[in-house]
Formats: sequence, structure tokens, C-alpha cells
Amino acid sequence: DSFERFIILNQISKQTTEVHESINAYVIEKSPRYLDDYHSLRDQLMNEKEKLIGKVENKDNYPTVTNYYNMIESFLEECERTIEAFQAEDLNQYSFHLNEAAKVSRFIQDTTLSLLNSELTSY
Amino acid sequence: DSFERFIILNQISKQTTEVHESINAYVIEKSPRYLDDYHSLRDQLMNEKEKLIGKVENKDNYPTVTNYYNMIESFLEECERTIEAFQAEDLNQYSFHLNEAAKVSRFIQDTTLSLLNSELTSY
Amino acid sequence: KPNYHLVLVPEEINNDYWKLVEKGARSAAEKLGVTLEYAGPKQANLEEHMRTIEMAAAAKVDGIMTQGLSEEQFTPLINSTIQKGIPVITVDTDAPKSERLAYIGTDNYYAGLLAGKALLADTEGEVNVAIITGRFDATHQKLRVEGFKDAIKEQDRVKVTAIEDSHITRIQAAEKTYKILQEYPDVTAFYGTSALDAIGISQVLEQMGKTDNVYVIGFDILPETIKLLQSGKIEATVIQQPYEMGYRSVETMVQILEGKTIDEINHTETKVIHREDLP
Amino acid sequence: KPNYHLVLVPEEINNDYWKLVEKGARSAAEKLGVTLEYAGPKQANLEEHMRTIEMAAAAKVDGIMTQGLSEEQFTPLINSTIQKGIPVITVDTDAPKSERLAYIGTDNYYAGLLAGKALLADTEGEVNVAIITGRFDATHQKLRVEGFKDAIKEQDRVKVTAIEDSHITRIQAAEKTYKILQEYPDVTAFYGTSALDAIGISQVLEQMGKTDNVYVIGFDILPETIKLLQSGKIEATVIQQPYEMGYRSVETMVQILEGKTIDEINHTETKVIHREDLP
Ligand SMILES: O[C@@H]1[C@@H](O)[C@H](O)OC[C@H]1O
Ligand SMILES: O[C@@H]1[C@@H](O)[C@H](O)OC[C@H]1O
Repeated sequence: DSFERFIILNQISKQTTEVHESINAYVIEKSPRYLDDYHSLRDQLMNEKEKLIGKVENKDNYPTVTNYYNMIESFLEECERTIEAFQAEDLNQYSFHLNEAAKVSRFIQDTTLSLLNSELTSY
Repeated sequence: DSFERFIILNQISKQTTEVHESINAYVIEKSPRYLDDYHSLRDQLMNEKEKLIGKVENKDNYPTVTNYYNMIESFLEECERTIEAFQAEDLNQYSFHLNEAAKVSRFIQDTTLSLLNSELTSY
Repeated sequence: KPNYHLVLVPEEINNDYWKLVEKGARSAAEKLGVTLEYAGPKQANLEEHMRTIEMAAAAKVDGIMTQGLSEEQFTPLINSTIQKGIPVITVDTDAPKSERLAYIGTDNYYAGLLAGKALLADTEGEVNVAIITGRFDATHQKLRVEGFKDAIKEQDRVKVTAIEDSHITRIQAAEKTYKILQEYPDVTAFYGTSALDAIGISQVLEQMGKTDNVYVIGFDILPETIKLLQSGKIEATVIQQPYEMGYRSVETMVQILEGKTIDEINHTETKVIHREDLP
Repeated sequence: KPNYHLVLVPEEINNDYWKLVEKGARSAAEKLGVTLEYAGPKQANLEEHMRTIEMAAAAKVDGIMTQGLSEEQFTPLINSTIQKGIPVITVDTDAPKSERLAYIGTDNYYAGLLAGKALLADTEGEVNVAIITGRFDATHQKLRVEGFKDAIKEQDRVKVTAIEDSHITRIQAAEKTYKILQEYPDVTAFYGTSALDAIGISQVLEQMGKTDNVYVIGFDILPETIKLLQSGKIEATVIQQPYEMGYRSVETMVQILEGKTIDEINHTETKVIHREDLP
């Protein structure tokens, strides 16, 4: 039902922010604790996004939800590349991928709002 | 209850986007139809924001909801100033206020997400 | 057979010209069993346009069709999108220096040349022509102006008095026409380089009672433009094939995704028509 | 009696130094019946810092207390916020050219001077000093470096060999210390200009067994810094009054809102302390 969809979309938005913050913290503070945070938050987001296919997608929002699902994947890929480049001490690459991750995280937040808004209309 | 709060916050986010789009359309297309749109969408947003005080605010989210309520006011003020300056053909002023309105509308969207996220935690 | 997900990103989603491009794209999408998304700015805006392309790339769509509106800003964006493994083709406006895989649309320099030649052929004696262009910062509009200017160089009798931009809207085309006529009352011809310009120009000429003594050549054959041509309120227009651009852009993208060889440059038909050419 | 809503915007919300400023501000807020919000970037970041101030202004708060981190970027922002009718006072770092109503904090140039004098007093013979500064782009850090450099000019025997930034984090202070010692093994002294620098510096010196032959002077008296001072791992530190800054910033803002006259410049105490000065 509608409420459950609200919850899932909000969870995803929140977890995207948390993953993004954990990456920023790891890159600046360099403490392994933040890397652990990142791994567990990343896994949560990976699990949550799977709920999109079963519980949120319908024939009206199908293209937008597919986009949303793939944006989350793009975001997680950019995060992984940031961590790899950071650990390989490749400054150019990690700041490039960090920037991309920030950009895609922004897209995810905007798409969360437009999915929530379209939920409203059909409510 | 939680679901109702979700609905109100989403309505506000949606209406903020609509008001913003109507102002952009009016300034570019200059057609009185868009001005009418703007007036009716603005009035909807003004009404919806009043629900924040009665139905969304509680002792935990009080500062954030107050901020949110006031941001909506700031947004509507910037929109009014944009229209006034535009009708007075003051190019500098209207593009300044249009820019401010765009900035505050962004703040409203971000605060919508953080309020929705904090709803999740307490749910 | 995979169900491809393609995105068409126009300059302004509700513009009547782009609605025709969308229509063509949709019918090809239906025929080929492709999911077509049509997304972009509500008003012409370079940043929003680029952001829509970036979002489509992040959403891992199968292919993107868009205009190459500005060499400087779009080339790096198109190239980085292609590097992510997403094919891009340009429609209506090309970005030849980018790695885009194909272009489908008018040869915009040539179209401008045709417009200039038509003005020469259709007029006699001294002509002061004013130009209303869709956007100063868009590649295709610049080419239409350039081609036109090159054509009228042939004869000294035609001079460009003024040039203004309409932001591809009819109302701003009208406003700028009014502004030009205030400053240069001796203008005897107008050239509009985007779909709604001639409509805006002729609206003002009619209000000022100047329709009969000012020559107008515009772009495209939107229903209203055809009426203006029929009633003699404008003398000529440069036609394009927006429906075909949309249709072939989807078709070509599917061929690319299926690994078929395609032509890089696909110019669609453009020519000048007058009232007597109408059916 | 109105319930004022004030916002304190620090450079980095979880930084131990700023937690002390927050504590002071909260106790004043409690005493005066004021709602205090504490918001800002999780890691030092100029854009996010400024965005937090803009959001507070859009939220029509009653007053904003923040650092004037960069003359160029913060002065127009502080001025436009004041023009919207929201009073702004600077804390810890001033922006004297802006229209901010008051400053509460260390005289950062003077603090740098004291640090330089302490180094001169505490050392003999040739000294190669390396500087680790919080941020190159922050006004107060620049002043602390300037004051220090002016002080050591008095005697030729002290030279600045290198200067790096720590992004006000302990780990980057450590990394930059390591980097400097690799490039300049003959460094015999370090000067850290932000709260976590001396901690980072001494961690690396200890790992390299250089604690006893390298002089260290840092900033602030966080618990860990005091321990390092007691154990002789660092020789001196410049104290500030973060709690008092927080407390007085709320107090002063309330006075402004109540229409009382206030002093524009309120320097809080700063001095250098050594192990023997500890209680
Ligand atoms: O690019 C389009 C152009 O081809 C048409 O002529 O006018 C509208 C524009 O958006
Ligand atoms: O501005 C602060 C400074 O005063 C302190 O010394 O180090 C941390 C900084 O954020």
C-alpha cells in the first residue's frame, strides 16, 4: 500500500545520505571505523533497493523506478571507485569519483521527491 | 499519525515545485495564464503550510518544523518580489529574486527529506 | 529480444516543434518495442538540459538522443556519457567535435543559406533585414544566422540592421520585434530562425499595420505558421522534418544497440516554401 | 518574554573544540530561555558552511553566530543576511570588513605572535620550524601563521622550513608531519595552528622516536593536548576560551535583540602555557 511505499522511498533517501556522509568522513578522517560504517550502510542500501522491484514499482511508475534503481547502483559504484582510488592514493581519481558520487546522490534525492509526489497524486 | 504527516510534507514539496515552475513559466512565456496558475498554486501552498503547526510539529521536531514553515514564507516572499520586479520591468531585481526563490525552493526540498527521514526514525 | 530504454532530451519539452519530434520518436518506439522517455527543461535552459542528460546516464539507460546545443559544454558531457558505455546521438542540432555516434537533423548552416537565397530571390531593391534568433548560445541557431549572412553577402543591397533573441518563445519574439521596430523603423524584412519566431514577428507587424510592406521568412511549418503563409502575413518559411528526426533517431539508436553499421551524418530534408508550395 | 531562536554555525560540528563552544552556548541559552540550534558541515567545507547560514536566514531565525572564515566569501553573505534583518555576530574567527555586529573570540594575530615569542624563549641556537595549519583558506589560521612569522623575525636563528594544512583533522596533521619529516629531516620544531594539529604532530614524532629532540607548540587545551603537555611530548600550547566564546555569543546576541548597546570587539583571553602552568 501507499504507506509502505513511502517508507521504502524514505529509507532509501536516508541511507543514500548516510552512505555519502560515511564516505566523506572516511576520506577526510581516514579512520577504519568510518570504513566499517560505510560497508554496513552500503549493504543496507543494497538490500533496501531490492524492495523497489517488488513493492514500489507499478505499471505507471515503471520507467522512473527503474531509473531510480539504476541510479542507486551508479551511486554505489562511484562510492566503490572512490574507496579504491583513495586506498591506492590516486588523488585525481578519488576526488573525481567522490564528486560523481555527490552528484548522483543529489539525483537520487530529487528522484525520491518526484516519486513521492507522484505517489501523492495516485493516493 | 505518521502517514498523515508524510502526506502533508509531500504536498508541500510538490506545491513548492509547482509554484516555482509557474513563476519560471510566467517570466519566460509572459502569458497571464501562468500568472493565474501562480496565484492559485501560491494560495494552495499558503494553506498547506498552516497544517504544519497543527499536524506535523511536535516537541522533537519543533525547531526544524519552524524553520521549514519560515522557509516557505521566505520562498513566497521571494516569489512575490520576483513578480513585482518583473512587472516593473526591473531586470536586475527580478533575476536576483528569481535566483533567491530557486535557492530557497532547494532548501525546502532538502528540509522535506530530512523531516521525512526523521519521521522514519520515530516510526 | 531486449526491451531497450531510450531517452529523448529536447530543448523545451512543451514546445510545439519538439512535440512533433516526440511524436515521431514515439511511433518508432512503439513499432520497435522500445520504452521511450521524453524529459527535459520546461523552459530552454542549458544547465537543466545537461542535468537531465547526466541523470539519464546515472540511470543507466540504453541510449540518449539529444541536441548538441553548445560545443563547449555539451562535448565533454557527451563524451563522458559515451565513456560510461551509453551511446549518444544528436538530433536537430549537431556537436560534430564530440564522440556522438550519429547526427539526425537539418544541415543548419545550409538551411540558413537557403533562407538567405530566398530573401534575395523574393525581394528587390534596398532591404534592411532584422534577425530574431532562438538563442544566442545555441549552435544550430548560430549556424542558421551564419548561413543566412553568407548568402546575402552576394548582393550589397541587403543589410542586417539588428539581431535579437527570443528564448525560443513566441512572446519574446514579439517583444523583440517591437523593440527593433522602435529603434529601426526602416526595417523592411525579418528573418526568424526558430519555430515560433515568425509567429511572434507577424503578430506585431499586424498590430502595427506593417504586414504588407515587411517581408518575413521564418522556420518550420507549425499549424499557425502555415495559416500565416496562406494568408500572406509571412512570405516564406524554411521547413524541417521534426517527425522524421524523432522517428529515425529511435531507429538508428536501436541499430547501434544491435551492432549494425549506421551512417554518422543523416541530414533530413530542408527547403524553403512559399504560399504557392502549400497543398 | 520572546523565545529567541538562535543558530550557531561552526566549522565542523563534531570537532572537540567546537563541542566546547557549543557547550558554552547551550548553557547561556538555557539560562536565558533561548532555543539554540547547532548546525554545520560534518567535515570542514566552505560551501556547506555558507549554505547552512543561508538556510538559517531563509528560516528567519532571530540571530546567527558563526565564524568569518573567508573575507572574500563570507563578507557578502554576512552583509546580505544582515540586510534581511537577521543579526550576525562572528565567533572564533572575525570578518572585520563585514557588517557583523560583534566579534567574540581570540585575537588570532596576537595568539600567533605569542606562539612565536614562546618558541624564541623556549629554544636556543638554530631552529628549523615546520608549520601545520588547519586550513590555508581560513582567515584565523592565516593570522596565526602571520603573527608567528612576525614574532620569529626578531631573531635570525629561527627559519620556517615548510608549511602544510591538516583540514583541521588529527589524521591529516599526522600525515603532513610525516611528509615534512621525509622531505626535511633536519626540522627541529613544529607549530600547529588548530586544535588537533599538535596531537597529530606528536603521534608521528613518537612513532619516529623524535619526541625528545623536536620542540612542539600547538593550540588549545583539549584533554589529549593536556596529557601530551604533562608527559612532555609537546612543550607548549596556546590556550583559547571556547566555552566562554560560546556562552558570550548567545549572551551578546540576546542583548542585541533587546536593543542594548554592546561592544563590537570582544577578545577572549589567550596565552601560552607550559607544563609548569598546569594545575
Ligand atoms: O531546435 C529547434 C529548432 O530546430 C526549431 O526550428 O525551433 C525550435 C528549436 O527548439
Ligand atoms: O577555529 C578553530 C580553532 O580556533 C581551533 O584552534 O581549532 C579548530 C578550529 O576549528
